[in-house]
Amino acid sequence: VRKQSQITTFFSPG
Amino acid sequence: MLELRLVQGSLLKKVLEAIKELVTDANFDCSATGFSLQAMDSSHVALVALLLRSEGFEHYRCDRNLSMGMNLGNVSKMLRCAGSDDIITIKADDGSDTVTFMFESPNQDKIADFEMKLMDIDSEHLGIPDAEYQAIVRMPSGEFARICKDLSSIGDTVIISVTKEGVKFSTAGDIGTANIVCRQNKTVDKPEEATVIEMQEPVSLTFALRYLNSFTKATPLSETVSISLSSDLPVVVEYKIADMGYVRYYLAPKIEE
Repeated sequence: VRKQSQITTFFSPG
Repeated sequence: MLELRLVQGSLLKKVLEAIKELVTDANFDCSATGFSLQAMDSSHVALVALLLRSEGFEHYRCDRNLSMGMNLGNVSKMLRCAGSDDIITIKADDGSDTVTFMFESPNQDKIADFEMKLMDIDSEHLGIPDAEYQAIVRMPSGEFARICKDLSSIGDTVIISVTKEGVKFSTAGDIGTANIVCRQNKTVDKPEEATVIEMQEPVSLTFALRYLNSFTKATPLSETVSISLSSDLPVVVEYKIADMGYVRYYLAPKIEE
């Protein structure tokens, strides 16, 4: 089973 | 004071159609560099980044950096009132809570202005690091749109795999499975019809098709699309806007639990 990851997991604020 | 005059106003209409399905409200940022936007969809799975460089406008005046919060559905309603050949000018005064869209017909016999209320939007700006991608696929944008649409009638997710054989789009659903392979094809009459695969190493990633389908709303902006893939990064789906900039979509992959 695959889970949807989020953009914020890869890119951080800044 | 902000005044941006775009002779090819239809570009702006197409840009709005390309992003309004994904994002509801967003800040448009205006600086000396250009007119830009970065926003995530409500579930933070996808991100859109738009840049229209200042050099692409016939007239570009932006006295100081300005961020204007807008509901994209409302912007789209306003821009749909512009004719496809109209010149569009975006105007705003410093500190104003409104933005004005002015539409001029090509022979100047009709001039309309539409004033829209701005809104305060809290949005975090994400830093997107430059990355070396394992594979970059360039293909006709219409072909990519067709593949995403066709596969979404079979399944909800797509596995995009790049090998030296080509790029494979696979899905599976209750009624069956589907695989579409596109091979590199540079021997075409026009460069925009080519499929070009630059691969450093094979890569395979899984994505939700509904987001990719939403990205393909940008198809009218460019004849070609580039898809950049790396195993530990969101895919980048880029539509270049001729002489002006780009719309880039980032989509987080589905990962093993």
